[in-house]
Amino acid sequence: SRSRVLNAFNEINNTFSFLFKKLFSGGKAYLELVDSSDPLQAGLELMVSPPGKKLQRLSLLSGGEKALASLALIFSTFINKTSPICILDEVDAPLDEGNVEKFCELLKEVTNVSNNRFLVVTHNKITMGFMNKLYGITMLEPGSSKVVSVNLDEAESVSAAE
Amino acid sequence: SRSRVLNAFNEINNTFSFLFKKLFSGGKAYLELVDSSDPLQAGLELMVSPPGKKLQRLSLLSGGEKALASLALIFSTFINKTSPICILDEVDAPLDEGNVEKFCELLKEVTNVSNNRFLVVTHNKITMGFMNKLYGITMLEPGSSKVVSVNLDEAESVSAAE
Amino acid sequence: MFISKLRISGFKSFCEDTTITISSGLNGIIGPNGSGKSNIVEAIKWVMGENSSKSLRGSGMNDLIFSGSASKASKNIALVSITIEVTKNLLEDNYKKFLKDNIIQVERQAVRDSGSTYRINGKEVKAKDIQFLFADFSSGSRSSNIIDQGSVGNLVLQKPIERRKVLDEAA
Amino acid sequence: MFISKLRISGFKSFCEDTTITISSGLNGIIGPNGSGKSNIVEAIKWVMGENSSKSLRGSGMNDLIFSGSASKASKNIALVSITIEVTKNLLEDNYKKFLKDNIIQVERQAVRDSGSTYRINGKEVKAKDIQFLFADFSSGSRSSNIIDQGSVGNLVLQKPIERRKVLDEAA
Ligand SMILES: Nc1ncnc2c1ncn2[C@@H]1O[C@H](COP(=O)(O)OP(=O)(O)OP(=O)(O)O)[C@@H](O)[C@H]1O
Ligand SMILES: Nc1ncnc2c1ncn2[C@@H]1O[C@H](COP(=O)(O)OP(=O)(O)OP(=O)(O)O)[C@@H](O)[C@H]1O
Ligand SMILES: [Mg+2]
Ligand SMILES: [Mg+2]
Repeated sequence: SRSRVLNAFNEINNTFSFLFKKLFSGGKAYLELVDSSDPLQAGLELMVSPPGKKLQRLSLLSGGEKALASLALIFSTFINKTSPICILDEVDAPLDEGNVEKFCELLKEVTNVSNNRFLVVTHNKITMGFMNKLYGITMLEPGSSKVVSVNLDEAESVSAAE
Repeated sequence: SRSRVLNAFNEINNTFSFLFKKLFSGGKAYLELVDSSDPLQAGLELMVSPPGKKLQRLSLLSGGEKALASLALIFSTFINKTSPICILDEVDAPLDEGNVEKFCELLKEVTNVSNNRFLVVTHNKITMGFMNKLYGITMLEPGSSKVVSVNLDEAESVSAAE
Repeated sequence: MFISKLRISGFKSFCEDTTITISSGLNGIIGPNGSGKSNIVEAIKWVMGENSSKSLRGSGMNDLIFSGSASKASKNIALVSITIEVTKNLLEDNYKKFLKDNIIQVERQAVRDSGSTYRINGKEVKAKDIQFLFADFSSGSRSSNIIDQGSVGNLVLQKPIERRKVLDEAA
Repeated sequence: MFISKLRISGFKSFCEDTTITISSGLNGIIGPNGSGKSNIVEAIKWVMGENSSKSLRGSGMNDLIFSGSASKASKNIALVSITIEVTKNLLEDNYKKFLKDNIIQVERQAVRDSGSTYRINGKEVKAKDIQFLFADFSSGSRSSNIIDQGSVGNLVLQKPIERRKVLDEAA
């Protein structure tokens, strides 16, 4: 199944490069198999250069750039398979407003293309606005969680209660 | 010296319990010396129960609760000493709006009480509103950082440019 | 096949019997710090077979059962159940027997100081059966479809040899 | 004593010679992802003596020097300088000689493929002198006064024996 891994690699690599360009509005990124000529033993390396910047060590990327590059790879694994559920817990926390917007638009496209259901935990008002359904979790009685279904227009008051 | 560490412990413990109650609007928290009867060898343990909740393992706390409890301890070390600068890089990221507000009010008080200068990196509009001075970092030329001094009313447009 | 409903009772901060419908598309979970959002994520991981303390933030099964609050007594039982709608031909033969009207309900229950038990459509099964069922669905609690709070940057921070797991799961 | 001015030139993404005034109270640093905010934090750590790759996100001194962009050539020198206003009586005797009008300027410069050098008010000193100067100020790059991005929850996650460092520094 060396060929299976190579096929998966090529498919994910193409999707990853494409999604990266979308999220970063440019730049260049691709995957590489490293440390071994055997695809079953090799490590998976990321080569990333945001628009206008040089290809550098991954560690030098900013917090938001690391999150966005990670999301490009995460989405390229979601797109190529169907699963009972996909869960994202506060993945927008390190992103600035412009990047939250781009992340949300990509998330919407992925949902249309892959038919996957998403559970998205967020504190971000922009992200809330992209949801089809909203569930508010509260602790009116301290220590005891309750769920309230929220209308998208009510979302404003829910987060005001935050 | 054993007595110096015990004095520091008592001072920080009192400040920590007080600041915790302020940030959480209630609840209870204190420090404990553990694993050794010798204060020079003991570990420092946190005992934390948010309002209405039982004292539990720290690991069970939510992301925001961990950040807030950490900030109570961090501020109690800032308050008791003066330093050339105190730097907070995106510490408000895991907090909901209500807690960002509480964090900012405490930050303002700490600045008044301790005369410490703060450098606060943030993406949060509420936090920006509490700053005395604002510096916007931009990359108009890709890959090259530039600083622009921003008026607090201009802050709206700067974060819109994010 | 996809999850259409989630029921949580006595698991972590969910003292009350709680049901959440999961619709197609984007389902947002919002609320203040400490209200229980990540606990919902962990309930789903747990019912799909997760046991790791790191992944559930607890240090044993008892940590997962509602331990009481200022105003409520602790519980002795934690229950999580998910309802999965399945297209018959996508299921392995040995699981087809469980299928009722294209629905498979998976339930896990923990009793304080005792272990946990699994049920598929009410019939008790072993942990291994749950593992195979979800391996089938190419997901499961360890699959790369769940991104925990704070770990979004991990794929970039990992060593190449750890990151390749993403490749192995896709192949 | 407090830092009143920061100058960055050729350090990480700061290709341009940049000066930031630090006022009393709260100084906010804002801007889009990747614009250079955390690089400013690291410039301050570095000039105060930090060398750890983990703390500076690089893997060697060369990573700290502007390596070029799509439109600009790389630099060979990185320079960071901080201006500290000091009350004379708070300074140890051996540092009083540096004091000029209650100001101490600390500067660190790195040359590509070469080491880095330190200066106090223009006079070259050893790394040890910088360490003692800042130990004096009970801060310094490793002091608990700098909370890195992503690490605010660390105090809660640490083992008790690691956390006690907070106590030792305060005593
Ligand atoms: N067994 C238990 N019994 C009662 N409460 C529990 C139990 N386990 C965890 N909790 C509580 O659940 C809360 C954590 O909930 P959770 O992590 O889901 O919050 P959250 O909504 O994700 O918050 P954040 O926005 O800060 O991430 C903590 O206050 C914790 O004390
Ligand atoms: N030696 C260098 N030469 C040129 N650019 C560099 C160098 N080192 C780091 N950079 C760039 O600096 C950028 C990171 O900046 P920084 O971490 O300060 O961003 P930030 O403003 O904190 O962003 P975020 O809001 O995402 O945390 C990266 O894009 C990185 O490529
Ligand atoms: Mg959470
Ligand atoms: Mg940063």
